[in-house]
Amino acid sequence: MSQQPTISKFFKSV
Amino acid sequence: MLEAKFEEASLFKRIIDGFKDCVQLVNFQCKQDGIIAQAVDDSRVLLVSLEIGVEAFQEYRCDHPITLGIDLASLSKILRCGNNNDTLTLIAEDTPDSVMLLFEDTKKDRIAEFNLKLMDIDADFLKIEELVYESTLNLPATEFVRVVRELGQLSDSLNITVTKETIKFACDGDIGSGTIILRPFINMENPSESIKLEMDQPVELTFGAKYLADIVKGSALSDKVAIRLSSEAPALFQFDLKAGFLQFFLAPKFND
Repeated sequence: MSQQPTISKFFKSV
Repeated sequence: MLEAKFEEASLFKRIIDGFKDCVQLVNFQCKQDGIIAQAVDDSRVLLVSLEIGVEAFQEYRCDHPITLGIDLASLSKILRCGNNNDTLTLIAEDTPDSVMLLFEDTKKDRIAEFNLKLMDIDADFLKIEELVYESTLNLPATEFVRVVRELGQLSDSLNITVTKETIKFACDGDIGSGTIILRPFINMENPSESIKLEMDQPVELTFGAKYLADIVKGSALSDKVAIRLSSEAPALFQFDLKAGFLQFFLAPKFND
């Protein structure tokens, strides 16, 4: 099985 | 006041067509040095980042920063009205509740004006840090489209493995499996047909095929795509404009 992380794990809000 | 004139409406149409199917509500931030936009898809897996530099416009003026909150589905309806080779000018006041799209044919015999109502879109602006990538690929956009379409039929995941001399795309689904291997080469007569590979470290990543199917729509903008990959970081898929770019950052899938 594979997990799909979201983009907010990598980029933070300004 | 914003006045941004494209020499040909087709450029703005192609830009919007390049990402309208993966995000719908987008804040376009207009500044003195051009227009930028950023949006994340509903599943928050794909980040789209657009930059249109001043040189992309025939004329450009923006006295104060202006944010245009636009529903791309609505914008697309209006963009279908103008002809591809009409000029297209975007006009907005400093605190606008609508943006005007002005299409003029080259003889100025036909002038069409549309007003698009703006939306108040509550969206985070993400800080895109300069990531260190382990591999960078440059492919003809048509090749990238073909790989994604062909392998995407077999599985909902697509694996990319980059080694020193090869780029391998692979999928394994319920009905079967497939592999496409590309090797770098230089086409002297037609450089955009070349495949380039710069690799610091081998990398293997898996992506959701449905997101790649959205990303390939950026190929309307450029005959080349740059793909930058790094372990455990979002991949960057970039289509360059004459002045600016359309970038897609896609988070890879990880094994449990």
